Amino acid sequence: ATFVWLNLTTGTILGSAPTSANIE
Amino acid sequence: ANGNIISSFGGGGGGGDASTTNQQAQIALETAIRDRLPSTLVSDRLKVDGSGVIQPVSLSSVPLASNAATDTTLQQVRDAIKAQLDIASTIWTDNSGAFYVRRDLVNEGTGTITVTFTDPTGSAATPGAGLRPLATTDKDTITDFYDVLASGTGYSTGDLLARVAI
Repeated sequence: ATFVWLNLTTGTILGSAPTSANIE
Repeated sequence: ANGNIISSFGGGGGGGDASTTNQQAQIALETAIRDRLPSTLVSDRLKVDGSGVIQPVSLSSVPLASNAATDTTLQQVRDAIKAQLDIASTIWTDNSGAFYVRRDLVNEGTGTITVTFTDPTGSAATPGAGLRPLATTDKDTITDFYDVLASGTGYSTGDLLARVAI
């Protein structure tokens, strides 16, 4: 599987996965 | 109308009395009017008969309202519809791993389909080898959503992130 992380608020693609502690 | 003919008043007649000929002519005229009224109304006009029931009205004799749509109006509506473009957007990728937005424009009038590719920012892009949809019928796309509690690279507190797994 491939993953892509999107920031829907800013409309951008994240270059790397976010730190797990920063999200829920 | 029969039986009403009087040659004169008081038997002798007098100046101004209607003559028998006068009255017969008048009777003939009124009879003609009486007999012709129904046929006049029936012919190309409001159709009525003696039943007292409203009969069908021919639309061909009803004038259009001043703001009614005409054949010209309808053709203008048709042309406006045919001039419309339908747009479909899908996400594609290639062997480089880059993402592309594919837009299919369908001209409703001509049926012409125009395909263009852009990068996610909307700039024109030229996909490389291995161009394929990001998700197809043999691939599942699972999207998980996250709220950002603390800022990091590419995101700030309060942003909504999505992890798309294919």
